[in-house]
Amino acid sequence: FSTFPGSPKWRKNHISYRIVNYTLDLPRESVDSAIERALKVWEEVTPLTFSRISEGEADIMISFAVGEHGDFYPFDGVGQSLAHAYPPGPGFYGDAHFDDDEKWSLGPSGTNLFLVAAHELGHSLGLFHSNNKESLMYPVYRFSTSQANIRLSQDDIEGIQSLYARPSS
Amino acid sequence: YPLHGAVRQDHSTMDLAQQYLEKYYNFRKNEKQFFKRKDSSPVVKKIEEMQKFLGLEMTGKLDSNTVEMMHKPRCGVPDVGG
Repeated sequence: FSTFPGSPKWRKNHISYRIVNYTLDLPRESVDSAIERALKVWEEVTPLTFSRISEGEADIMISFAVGEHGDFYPFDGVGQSLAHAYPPGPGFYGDAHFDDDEKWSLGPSGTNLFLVAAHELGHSLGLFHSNNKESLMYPVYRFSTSQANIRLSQDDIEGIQSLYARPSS
Repeated sequence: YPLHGAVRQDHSTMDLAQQYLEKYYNFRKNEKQFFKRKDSSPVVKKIEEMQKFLGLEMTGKLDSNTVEMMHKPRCGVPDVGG
């Protein structure tokens, strides 16, 4: 695993998130559920808890966009870059952006939103990429039906717990 | 005659590789002139760095496995650097 340079992390255990807009590829409640489940993947192995707000500035702002979308990293159409996210911090830090030129899905066809969201939210919490092919934080997208329910690798767990320690319970 | 496993280094492959290394491996744009000679050492080193991170054989060349990997969908966050 690796963390961003300087190992930025949230200086609190309760983190807010907001889904700013939605892709038309999926029903809204499916997007809500995919994001909630993706956050739970990290919640289960850290002391962190997450709560959703529906307006105002959250720690993690989640949005869908195409092409140029207001940061210095325009999306590139279908394929290659699927999404990106920023390390913990104020303002746009911590935010996660999803390329809406992709065909988002929750099954094996298209691009699995739950899997990509769990990866991107790993960045929002402070993890950088891992060169371990078994890790969720490996940069190249690979969906296998066994990943319908994501299992973090030991590498992912050691990485996130190097920032936030183990769950308190 | 391309060596076994090498990919014909047409422009699109070179451009893909240059963009990929700039975007994800901190290959600085001012090294652009190097990319015209794919066997220049900064380029070879950068290709090897990418191959090592992604778990590919470190050939330093744009072989078929490496080109195939660069075409795969991925996260837009870089693999190295700030």
